[in-house]
Amino acid sequence: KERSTRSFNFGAYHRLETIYSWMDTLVAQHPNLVTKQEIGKSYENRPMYVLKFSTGGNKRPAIWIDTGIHSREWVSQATGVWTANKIATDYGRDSSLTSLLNTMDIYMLLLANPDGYAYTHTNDRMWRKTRSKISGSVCRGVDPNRNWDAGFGGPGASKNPCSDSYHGPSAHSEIEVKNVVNLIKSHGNFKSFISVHAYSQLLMYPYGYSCRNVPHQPELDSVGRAAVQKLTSLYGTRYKVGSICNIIYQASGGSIDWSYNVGIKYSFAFELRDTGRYGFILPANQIIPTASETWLALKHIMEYVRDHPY
Amino acid sequence: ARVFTGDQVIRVNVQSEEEIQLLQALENQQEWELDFWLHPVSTELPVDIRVPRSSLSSVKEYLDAHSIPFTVMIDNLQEVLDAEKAEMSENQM
Repeated sequence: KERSTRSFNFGAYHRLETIYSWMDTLVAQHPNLVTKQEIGKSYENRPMYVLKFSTGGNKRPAIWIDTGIHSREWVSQATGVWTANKIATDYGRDSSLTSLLNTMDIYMLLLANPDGYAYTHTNDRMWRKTRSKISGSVCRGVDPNRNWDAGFGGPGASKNPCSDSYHGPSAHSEIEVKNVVNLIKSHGNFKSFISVHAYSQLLMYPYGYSCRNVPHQPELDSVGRAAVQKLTSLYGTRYKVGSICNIIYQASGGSIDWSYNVGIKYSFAFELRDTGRYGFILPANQIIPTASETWLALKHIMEYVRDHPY
Repeated sequence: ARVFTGDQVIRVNVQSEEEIQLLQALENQQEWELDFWLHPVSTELPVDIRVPRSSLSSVKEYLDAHSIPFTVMIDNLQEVLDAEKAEMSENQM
């Protein structure tokens, strides 16, 4: 097993167990900055770990980043691992990030759908949903990004348990979603909520469940465009920016709609590389370039959040 | 584990509302077991569909019958997965 973060290959896809043991080494290497917190278990009883980056204080304003909620989108989990390491190693070196972490906390959930991720390694690489059993159906799993209490069950999700966008029996029925909801609500001081998916190269803001503009649409749009400009500057990767409903489709029960509606203004969703040449099977040699360009956008958003307290 | 030998991922650049409806009809039928990676929503966005080998001819006939042009993005999905798996085991070694 790859134990030391120094030899860990960030340019490769890893199994769940390898990522979990890597988390321990990251914590061990940065004891004054990174802690690993279990926020609950998955349906199949796997622990769900959040990496908390904090330099002290109590319930400081915080930024949430999750990757891998759709298990087959492997470049998102891989980008999450690379980004966690980047934050840990750049603290103290990058003045902007250091100033951010001296006033805010960052929480990262790298494997937001652990059962689904394990299943893509053992049974079905194309699996997207959770692995929960649905009473009355032979099909399994709920789309964890249609299960949030935001326009739940509305257009843009399926009520068919066999569909890949099945919204589930009720809002927050999936324990993987409930664990995150409980953490966000009990903390109560998150200022930004960023969910990372793949593919299509998009940076989106709420709403997905409705095509009407959110009150802060102009601000979110300009922050998104500026962030994408930074991303594109590295390798020329082109992104579109807009609300979920307007640039892809109406999608109800999405996580960033829920986070926006509970008052977390700076809510965004990324769809990383690529535009479809490989789709979900992005070659591992594109992990580091993808994570590097995404970092420029993530950093821009986090700096903006730092500089615009509310 | 599930294998995807001979499965293809095809891309349709929809040109009209009518084509979107024709693709949405595909989305709703079950027997061809289509996996829409990008859904038919607007003429602005492409539609990507993973088509199991057993359904390839029926799907292509359907698209041809409605003169909906398409391209093949991934010719044999299992080949790409095998390459990914080989990379992973090499890395673990």
